[in-house]
Amino acid sequence: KIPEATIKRLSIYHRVLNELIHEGVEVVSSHRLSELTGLNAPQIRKDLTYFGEFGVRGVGYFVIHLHDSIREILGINKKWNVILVGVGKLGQALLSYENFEKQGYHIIAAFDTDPSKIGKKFGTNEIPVMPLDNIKKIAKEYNVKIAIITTPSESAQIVLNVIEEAEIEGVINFAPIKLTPNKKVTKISYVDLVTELDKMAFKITSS
Amino acid sequence: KIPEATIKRLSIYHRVLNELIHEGVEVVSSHRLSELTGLNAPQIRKDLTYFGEFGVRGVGYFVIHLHDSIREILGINKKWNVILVGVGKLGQALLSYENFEKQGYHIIAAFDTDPSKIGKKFGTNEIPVMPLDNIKKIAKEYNVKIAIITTPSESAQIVLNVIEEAEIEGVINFAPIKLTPNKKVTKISYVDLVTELDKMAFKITSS
Ligand SMILES: NC(=O)c1ccc[n+]([C@@H]2O[C@H](COP(=O)([O-])OP(=O)(O)OC[C@H]3O[C@@H](n4cnc5c(N)ncnc54)[C@H](O)[C@@H]3O)[C@@H](O)[C@H]2O)c1
Ligand SMILES: NC(=O)c1ccc[n+]([C@@H]2O[C@H](COP(=O)([O-])OP(=O)(O)OC[C@H]3O[C@@H](n4cnc5c(N)ncnc54)[C@H](O)[C@@H]3O)[C@@H](O)[C@H]2O)c1
Repeated sequence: KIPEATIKRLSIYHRVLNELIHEGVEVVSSHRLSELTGLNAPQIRKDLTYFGEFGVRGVGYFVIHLHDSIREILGINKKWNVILVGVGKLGQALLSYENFEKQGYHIIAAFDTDPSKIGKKFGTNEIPVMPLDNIKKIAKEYNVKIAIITTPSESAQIVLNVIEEAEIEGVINFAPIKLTPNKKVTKISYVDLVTELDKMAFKITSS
Repeated sequence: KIPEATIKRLSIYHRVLNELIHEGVEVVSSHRLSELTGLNAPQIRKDLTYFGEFGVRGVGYFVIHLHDSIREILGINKKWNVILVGVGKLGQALLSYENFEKQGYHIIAAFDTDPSKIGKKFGTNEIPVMPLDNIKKIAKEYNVKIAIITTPSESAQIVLNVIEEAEIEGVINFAPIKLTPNKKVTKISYVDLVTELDKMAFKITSS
């Protein structure tokens, strides 16, 4: 059983490696990883060595290899069936986003209360939009563990209740409102793209 | 001049504090910050003490206060004029997102090549959509430092060229493609919402 702090650091390496992949970087040194994560290089090398990643002396680690290796260690390199609730502008953008599939995340169904959207299909995968009372059946049938909420703030709590009722444990909430879980097992993460603007603002102010 | 590693850690605290605000948490201990960041508690306390944040003995730090304090230290608690290029599903969702304004980010204009969108206004702030050849003039007039790219991948590099030509230094790229900057001063960040799914997948697999 990997200690929680190590898992946290591994997920930080993973996120940074993702960004390096986007930037087309092929090799990274522990020194550079240290600059990018705020963690010290000896700690990084210790973590990676523990998991059998030694890098190439004088060169560094191969980014894509290390990224895939960490996905495996963290147990996330598998297929995940996902549902999305709230098929508005943001929801539709996510339903058409090809990268989810590439990393093993399959949005298999979407849900909305708007009758003009129910029955329509979105994205290259022709994802069907259904009424919310189908969530439980779909979640069971497809072993859905993750749900994405992209409804207006005022609907988000009600939607969370339905998602938990369907025994889906992971919830990614895009609505800018605090949600109250009904079950201990429920994990809620909040996405706020303000964070991306803040990161850029830091880079500009500190350059 | 704050060392780069310290700035990195401050921005990590800032991001974590953002999440705590979303979760409605009011007080946080250095121990809890350590669990959430993967950094050790003495390092966290040392950083915060250096900047005059002592917390309350036996209680911890007040989340909103610490968050605002770090924004100030990092120099990002000011108004920023931002532009967005690519007014599709994702672009429109961002133009309607109220939280940007709240944190000081004002999307003052949007740009698109689609004639049916040019001249239309989006979001509660009625943001106008203009042709790309207006970017330079708008960027100068409004001292725009950050641009958001939400076009299809095939247009993203061309759009980056126009943005750099307009002397905008910060670029937040949502298109899943590597971009090549033309100027040394340009900062490009890549947003990939797959990262959010990965983080949730970790939490589920490691619980
Ligand atoms: N986290 C971020 O960075 C970020 C960025 C942009 C938007 N947002 C948020 O994402 C959410 C969606 O934004 P949008 O611009 O796509 O909104 P939208 O109004 O375009 O879409 C909302 C959709 O939700 C549906 N809906 C309403 N109530 C519902 C319910 N009870 N069950 C199921 N579906 C329901 C509507 O019919 C509509 O299709 C908003 O809460 C917005 O604030 C967050
Ligand atoms: N990073 C992520 O997590 C994430 C999530 C969803 C979508 N995306 C990406 O965001 C982008 C937009 O997605 P979408 O679903 O909104 O697409 P979309 O097709 O709905 O919108 C694209 C918009 O860009 C405009 N456009 C095309 N070429 C242009 C140019 N040269 N200059 C200005 N505007 C131009 C189009 O007219 C259209 O309005 C895509 O690249 C998509 O892959 C990323």
